Amino acid sequence: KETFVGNQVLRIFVANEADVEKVKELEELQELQLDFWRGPGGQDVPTDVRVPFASLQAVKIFLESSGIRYSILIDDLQTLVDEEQTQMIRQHFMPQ
Amino acid sequence: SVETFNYASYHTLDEIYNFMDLLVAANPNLVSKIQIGNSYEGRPLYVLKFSTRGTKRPAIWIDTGIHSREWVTQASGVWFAKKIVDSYGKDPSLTSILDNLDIFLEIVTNPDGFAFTHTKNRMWRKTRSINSGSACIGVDPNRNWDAGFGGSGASSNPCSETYRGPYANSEREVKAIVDFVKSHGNIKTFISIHSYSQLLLYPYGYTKTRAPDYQELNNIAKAAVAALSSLYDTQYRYGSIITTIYQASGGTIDWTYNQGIKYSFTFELRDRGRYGFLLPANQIIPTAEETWLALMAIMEYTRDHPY
Repeated sequence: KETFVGNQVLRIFVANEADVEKVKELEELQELQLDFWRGPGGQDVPTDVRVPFASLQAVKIFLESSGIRYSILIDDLQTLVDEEQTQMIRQHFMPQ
Repeated sequence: SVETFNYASYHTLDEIYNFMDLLVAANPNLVSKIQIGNSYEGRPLYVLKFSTRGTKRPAIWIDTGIHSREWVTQASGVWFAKKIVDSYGKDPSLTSILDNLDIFLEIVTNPDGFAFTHTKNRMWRKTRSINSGSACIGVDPNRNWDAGFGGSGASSNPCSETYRGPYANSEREVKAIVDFVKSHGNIKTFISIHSYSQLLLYPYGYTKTRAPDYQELNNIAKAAVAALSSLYDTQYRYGSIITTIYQASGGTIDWTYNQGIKYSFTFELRDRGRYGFLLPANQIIPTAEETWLALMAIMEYTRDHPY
């Protein structure tokens, strides 16, 4: 079973077309094993990307050095997956 | 039973398939289950048909879960199915829709991927087909349709999450719908449901060219979003795929629109900016409830504006 320990989901805000192109460059870097949940699109819709722990530093440095703003949407993905799993199990054993 | 089924929880594929059987058994004069094909791994592809007459009539198609990790969509599909049977004969508007049109609902459009999200990889998006010459599995079924196939906004790399596949309709899950839509020949509205960007979109995604029915589709989307937002004030944006979110070629509703299904829409259901695909289960019912209002707006328009 694949785990997502230490994976973060970053929300990237692009300010212009040059930023969009930069994020598209990031998408092309297969070795980072990024999973784009949304985008990269235009300036109106932020891009969300799941970043494996091993690629976190590289991605953040890339964004910061390019002057692209981002925030952490999900701090530890596995924690949320575990919560979801716990909730499903609990629901199955509770009377409706 | 369909009455004790927990609609506020996420369920496995087996549980959803069992739910379908329960729904059909409890409402044999309204609901039937049709198998439109098999998935790559051999799972049946089921569609629920809601119909009040035996003859083939104009129809509305709704599908959920083509991207397997978007669990709130399959969960909403289950809720919609129950809502339809509960509303028929009680809600005058839904009753009149079903008196004039059939509704087809495919709750788990990508069952292989959905099963995989429950067992191996919660974040799986694609189908599970093997790609010749690559170690990477699966095709993005929302890039595999014959509409601008192979263009910008889809990847030719099998390891990409937006891999388009080797050719249009290469995925059985896509081909099954294509065959069904073509053989039916009288589908008037096609709504494909995704999550989580809070959008209601219409064609096109592969080209900046405006759809010929752009203005009408925009008006319908505006009304549908207003209905949706009236319940919990969830803020939706609407517009064509390419202008509202990003360029995407080989998408579902671009194909259906080019096929002559004028009322072609795709939803991105709620998230509210915190959870992505891991929307907590306590938000399933609010999500389904508000989406239902938008679906009703589109279905009512279909009923009132035949073509």
